[in-house]
Amino acid sequence: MFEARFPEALLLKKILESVKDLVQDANFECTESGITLQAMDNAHVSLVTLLLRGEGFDLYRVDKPESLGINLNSMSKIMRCAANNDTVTLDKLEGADTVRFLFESPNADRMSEFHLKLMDIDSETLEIPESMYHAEIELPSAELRRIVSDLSTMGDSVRISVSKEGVRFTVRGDEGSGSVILRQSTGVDKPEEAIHIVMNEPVEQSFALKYLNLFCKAAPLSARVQIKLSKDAPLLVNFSMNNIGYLSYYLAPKIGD
Amino acid sequence: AQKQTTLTGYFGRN
Repeated sequence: MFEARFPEALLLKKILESVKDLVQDANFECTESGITLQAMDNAHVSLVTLLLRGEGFDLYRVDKPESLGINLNSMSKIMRCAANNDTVTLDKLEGADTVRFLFESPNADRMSEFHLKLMDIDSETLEIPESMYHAEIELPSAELRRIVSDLSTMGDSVRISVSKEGVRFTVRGDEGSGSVILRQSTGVDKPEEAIHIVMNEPVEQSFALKYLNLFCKAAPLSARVQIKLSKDAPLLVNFSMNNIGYLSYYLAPKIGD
Repeated sequence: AQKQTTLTGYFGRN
């Protein structure tokens, strides 16, 4: 028996919106400590990792670890049938080939349930080494979304350079070029708008804007985002969800000229 | 031109 109750459907809806355009099918690994998901896009250029801790749920019970293979598009269609403030209970009996979605309105006067067929997904998990990053930047997630969207008007890739002057995002395209520079915030008036830059070493790498735009679909999950860069490692873009867990993305760099 | 790398070149398979 597996059972997990989300206090609000909205959180699960936001998570799905942030993942479903990168990954079609994924295994939700449910263990005593919580739910995790790790999946790459078809091109193996990006990877999503999700952690939802058991203690972040209203109710969480796993008798035996379960791997729920789910088509995210189907799950997203079902989740659209939930009101944002409905509670969502996912449950699966041992040996069952479906997972049940139970939606309950806040005053318990409406209940609906959907059963989704589970899939056998042959997924390969990757060993992600604990990297020492050359630079770490924390900024408002809306700011990152804006930069990525603005620069996408001029080209396909962004060069991110971290130096003493700050962090610079540069795009070059057939019509011209553009850049945005962010500097470490000095005032602490509005900590939620602050930009923090920790540079251990200057670093510069290029990334496909197409993927960064998809990652920024997670901006509604978290007011702040962390991006971490190393010379010889994929970019890490991390959205923390308070005490519940996180949604992280890794992106392989573009190399050469 | 730039070449897109893949993650499998950086992360080991489990």
